[in-house]
Formats: sequence, C-alpha cells, structure tokens
Amino acid sequence: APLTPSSALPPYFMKGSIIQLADGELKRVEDLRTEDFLQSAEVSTELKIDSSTVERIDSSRTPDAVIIQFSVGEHKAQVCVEVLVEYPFFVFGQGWSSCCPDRTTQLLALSCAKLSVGDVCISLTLKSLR
Amino acid sequence: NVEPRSVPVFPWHSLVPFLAPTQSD
Repeated sequence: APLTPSSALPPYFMKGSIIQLADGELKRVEDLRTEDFLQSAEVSTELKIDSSTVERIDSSRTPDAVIIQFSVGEHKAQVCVEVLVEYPFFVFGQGWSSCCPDRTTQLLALSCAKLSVGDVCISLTLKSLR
Repeated sequence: NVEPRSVPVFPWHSLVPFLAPTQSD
C-alpha cells in the first residue's frame, strides 16, 4: 500500500536550508548536485544510493497528492509512494524535480523541474550487512 | 540583548527518500 503523505513538507526543502554532507561540508539545499549525494553515500557505512526510475504517476484520492510508482535498483523492485504534488525528488543529472514545480517554487522557493515518467531519481537503500 | 538564533543543519540523507526494495538479493 502506498505511504500516506504528510500534510506538510519537511523544513529542509525550503530554499536556503543548510545541508551537511557526509564529509562535513555545508551546502544550501538549492546548490546540491548529483555528485554531493554520490560522494556522501560512498562515505556512509549503512546507506547506498539506488536509482529509482519513475514508472507511473497517478492521481490520488487524497487532495493535492499523487501516487508515484518507482522501479528501484538493479532488481527493479516496484515501490509506490504517495506524496504531495509539490514534494521534490532529486533527479540524476537534473536536480530537484516535482510533479508540480510551480507549487514547489511557490511554497518552498525551491526551483524545480517537472518530474516525468522515465526520470531517474536518487533514492537510498541499506547496504547489505556482511 | 538578543540571543543569536542557531541555524538548523540537516543531514544530506534526510533529503533522499528511503525506497527499500521489496525483494532481497
């Protein structure tokens, strides 16, 4: 079953929010690049970056929400999430993207591209324990 | 006297959705 979206976006997506990378460097959320996530995950002992390809975007019965189906990782595991239309995802090589970029910019001041089927988002999984 | 406000700092991984695959290796 899809996850239930929260009624408000987390504060760290607001433009100007300070983000700490794994090596301690501080960056504003709007300045993050694909390399920042990849390098931070390399340092992490628990987390690894996976590619999550957007397979479907469907409307939700929840107002202002969508259900996004991702194909995650090399095994192409199908994962559905229900999020608000303005929720930003980080697309490889493109940056922040949401289903409704105008609304994201309006609410968070964060510049976004339009999230579309076929986009490859950055997501996290646990590294396998050895 | 105005106390300086501390600026919140968020860890990088909080920005990334945690999409655990439903199948294991």
